[in-house]
Amino acid sequence: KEDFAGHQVLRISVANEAQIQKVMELENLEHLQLDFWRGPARPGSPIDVRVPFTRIQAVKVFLEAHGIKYTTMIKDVQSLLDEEQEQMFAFQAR
Amino acid sequence: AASTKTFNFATYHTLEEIYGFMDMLVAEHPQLVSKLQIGSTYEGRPIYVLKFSTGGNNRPAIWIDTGIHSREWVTQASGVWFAKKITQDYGQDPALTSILDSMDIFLEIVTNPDGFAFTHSKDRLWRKTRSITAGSSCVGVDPNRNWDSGFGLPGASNNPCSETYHGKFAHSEVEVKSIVDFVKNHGNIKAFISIHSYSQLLLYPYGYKTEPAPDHAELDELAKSALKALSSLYGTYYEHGSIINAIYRASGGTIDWTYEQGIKYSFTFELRDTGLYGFLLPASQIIPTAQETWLAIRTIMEHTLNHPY
Repeated sequence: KEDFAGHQVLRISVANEAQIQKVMELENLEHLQLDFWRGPARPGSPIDVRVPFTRIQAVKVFLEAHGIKYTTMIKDVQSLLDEEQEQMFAFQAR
Repeated sequence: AASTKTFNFATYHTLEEIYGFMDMLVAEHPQLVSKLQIGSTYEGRPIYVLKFSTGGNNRPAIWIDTGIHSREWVTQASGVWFAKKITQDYGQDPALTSILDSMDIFLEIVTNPDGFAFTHSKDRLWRKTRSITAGSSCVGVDPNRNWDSGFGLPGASNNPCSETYHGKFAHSEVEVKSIVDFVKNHGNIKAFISIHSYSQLLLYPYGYKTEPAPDHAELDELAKSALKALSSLYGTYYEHGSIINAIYRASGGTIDWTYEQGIKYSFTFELRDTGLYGFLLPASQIIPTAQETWLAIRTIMEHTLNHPY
């Protein structure tokens, strides 16, 4: 089963079209294996992207270098998935 | 669960558990509910639709589907809750009773069974179908980019590794083709509601072009009243609009195709949340999400009943 330990979901706030283009550049870099939960739309509309643990530093450096604001929406994807699984198994056990 | 009375709607379920629920519901309400198989998936799983009908022949109908993007678990879970709600409210709720006395409701709870099974077995965040693309090591097509409506135009990807890969040709995905054939054969569907998550939006055509839909004004008004009903329960805030205006350009989308088939009341929901959990919405929010969404769906169904075309 896919393990998402350390994966984070970043919420990116783009201020203008130029910043959207920058984020689209990221989207096209397949080796980063980014998973856009909410894709780039327009300035003011949030972009949510799941970033594998090994790519987080590079992505954050890229965003900061281009003055693109972001927050961390989910600090560790796997921990939420573990909770979800526990809850499902608890029900099945009952 | 021994019956749908003891079924736990407040937790996520596997494909087998949901299919088992469907069989129980049919067995408990044989006069109202039947199960149709509209096809089989790429990996050979049956594709089921629940039909809620009080009689008649080929009555005007309302279509609701959940789970076309398999990782959007709150949508299949809401679909299960809707199915039970319909059986509970028929004969109790005057609005639903009048709808079902004149129309049929078709509910496809697991619209992407292969993808859904994969989210339970291998990759919880899988979105697409599981079809193999010749010449690529990447798997799956985005079933919400595979419809013959603006197919292949900007707003989808031609890269098989992309999450929004549109597929080799329109309706290449059997999960999509099965619905296409069903809608065309039925020929009397008057409303089509396709449910996704997340980001709390109620959307109507178009996604592949900026030109407003001919019924834009009516759809916008109906969206407003549906969302008024939705937010009356817990105050959940939604935005609404055409796909291309409210989010972004998306081609080959479900409701653009259904609208171009003449199904005027074509809507897409994007359920909770707005971005604390995204696709990983805690199971504790399943029932409140389903309850509020149901109020909006019922508003759309009532409008469809009262505005025959």
